[in-house]
Amino acid sequence: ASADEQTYIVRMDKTRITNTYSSLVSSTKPWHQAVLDSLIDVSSMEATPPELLYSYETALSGFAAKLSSKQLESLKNMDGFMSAVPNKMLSLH
Amino acid sequence: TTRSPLFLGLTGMKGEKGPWSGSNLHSDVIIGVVDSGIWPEHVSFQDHGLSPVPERWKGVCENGTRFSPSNCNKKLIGARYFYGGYIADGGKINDKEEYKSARDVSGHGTHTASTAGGDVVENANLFGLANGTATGMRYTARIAAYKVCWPGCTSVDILAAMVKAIEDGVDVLTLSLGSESEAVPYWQDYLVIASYLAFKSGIFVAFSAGNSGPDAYTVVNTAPWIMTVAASTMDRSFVAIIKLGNGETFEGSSFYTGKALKELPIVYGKTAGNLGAEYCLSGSLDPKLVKGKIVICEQGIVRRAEKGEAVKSAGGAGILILSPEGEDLANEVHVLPDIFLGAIASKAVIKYWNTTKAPTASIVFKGTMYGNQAPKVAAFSSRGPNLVGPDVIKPDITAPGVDILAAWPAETSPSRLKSDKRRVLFNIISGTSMSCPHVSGIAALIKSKHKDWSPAAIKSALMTTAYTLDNKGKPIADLAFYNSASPFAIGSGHVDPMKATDPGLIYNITAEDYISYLCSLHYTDSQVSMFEEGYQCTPTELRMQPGDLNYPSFAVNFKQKARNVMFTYKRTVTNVGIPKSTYKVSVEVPKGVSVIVSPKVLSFTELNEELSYEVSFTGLSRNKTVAGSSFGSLVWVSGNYRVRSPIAVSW
Repeated sequence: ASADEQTYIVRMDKTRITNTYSSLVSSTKPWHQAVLDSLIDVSSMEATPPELLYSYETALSGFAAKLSSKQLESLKNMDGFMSAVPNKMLSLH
Repeated sequence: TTRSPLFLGLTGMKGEKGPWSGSNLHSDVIIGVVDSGIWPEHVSFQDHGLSPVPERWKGVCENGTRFSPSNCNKKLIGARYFYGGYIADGGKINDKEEYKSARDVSGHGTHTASTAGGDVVENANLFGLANGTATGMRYTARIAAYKVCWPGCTSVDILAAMVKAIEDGVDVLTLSLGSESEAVPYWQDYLVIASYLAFKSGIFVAFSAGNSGPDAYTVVNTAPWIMTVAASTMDRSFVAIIKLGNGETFEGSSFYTGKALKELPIVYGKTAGNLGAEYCLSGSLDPKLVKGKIVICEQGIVRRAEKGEAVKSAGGAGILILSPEGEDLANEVHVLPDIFLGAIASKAVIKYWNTTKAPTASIVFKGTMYGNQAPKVAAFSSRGPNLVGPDVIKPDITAPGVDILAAWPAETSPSRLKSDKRRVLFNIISGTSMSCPHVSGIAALIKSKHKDWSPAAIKSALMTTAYTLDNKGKPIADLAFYNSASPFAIGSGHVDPMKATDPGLIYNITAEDYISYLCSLHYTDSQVSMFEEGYQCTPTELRMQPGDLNYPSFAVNFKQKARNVMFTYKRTVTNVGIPKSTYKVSVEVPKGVSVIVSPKVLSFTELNEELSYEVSFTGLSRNKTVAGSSFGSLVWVSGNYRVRSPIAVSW
């Protein structure tokens, strides 16, 4: 399962997400977490649920999360998905 | 840093004349340093004489291991740390060796932060070397540290830090980090996207160009809204002289300050140990062969300080490190007597060793020397052309990045070796990491003088006033190729803070202009939406050419085009100098093209007036000799103002 997981920076159209999936979003649950929770059905057969690392609200709409390939595929099918770019290792110069 | 303020013309003392003087200098410019953290107790981060923290500041000093809000003051006003991406991808934070807080153990972040905005500290030195008054480039600036680098740094953590820095309200962002090579388009690079978002918020963003030189196409962090900084030398060196048994002598560098090494046998490769002995890898050296001798080590595989540690533990008396290419003498602190030689001397040493039965050498250490021909671009500094956006010359500028003395954590050895128990207040290190905060600090200085200037205006001022002749009046040399440095090594040239505060004209660029530029690259709407959500490129933008971006330099690409094709680019300059002034154009024409500028004279009648010109580059059909690239410049001249743009033509 670990080998199948990767960390991504995910961009989503917040307006479309909150409109299309209004039932997922509540005052107690931020939309980022709601989106990830909606992937749990897909991930129920897998070792770990999607892990939210950072959520972005102001400068850009999205989040960073650790996802399995199946979870990523489900995410890509959501209305409002824009992109998912894998985390990469950089170094000091 | 010591010396670089003087070398840059900033002068070394508070209150002296120069760019640091003037009643209009604000002390509330905030520099965000995205790096390995900070050592908050360091004297460079004292806040004597600073006014209260600006009310607009939204940042905080986060609690963590050995770090609390009480570690911050009116100088260090923010400290955050980000490790989610590093841990998620398998990274480990060893609590015994690393602080889970903004506290720096690497030294890198402390060094860069103090270079950009550290306070004035007299008698700063390393073992007595490089002694002087150390200051950051804008010593009254506030510093906010964003720790993203643990044993590694990840894009997820860097993005989180940059977004938070934007929200906190920094004015300048300095990032001395990046990938090894850059081959992804801008819309897939979140450092680039976050930099754009920062630019849009009025933040000047500088990145290091990378240390993968001198090969072409190695420059990274190349988006046009980023100031990409190369590294070059100052007129200061740390000299050691080696005398071979045959009487030949060569000059190298060393930070060793002890007694000279008398004539001793030298060993190398098989005469020093087993496989890996030529690189002096740990465990490869045979103490029986090495004890009491000088060991020759080739550069590469591990850090040079680690080679020194291996030689010392095997009983060696000294280490001689060879450079495979270039004449860079950027050294590291060692735990034993050392000398680092450039490629020419290295070849001579190997020739001597190969042809001598019992080779010997002695080494003397001369310490700090001043007055060298400088600047020279470092061989390690990454080079253009720009792989991702070939229509923009990268790097943009060069600044001091070789043998830079700046602040160092109290619990980190100067060699960064665990076995080294020495502790220092300042350390000398090299890299484009060191040049980048010089430019960031100078950008803060310009921001403090010109509060209303956009990040693009500050960038333009820095670039168009950069110089290309060294302190001996010769073209800035390239330590890798033994000739003069091209714009693909130094961009517009070496930063000149004094001139950058009063550039005469500026090439301004708005966030909208950058979006049009992305459209001109034929990015799809969804790709451009990574920068501006929901954006749709207009037909006009799609017809634009990338070279029309109002950039303060010109990259002209004839690749895959007919040689006699003509490129015409439009530029608009804004008068920020003398209200009524007339600028005449002067062109140094690159080989293989003709250049026509229209009009040739720009007459301004008031401040902030904008005037436009067009420049056409036509390939000469008879040109069959120019291969690769040719270079020139376009300069607008009025009185003492020289507003210079480099031209790079690629074939």
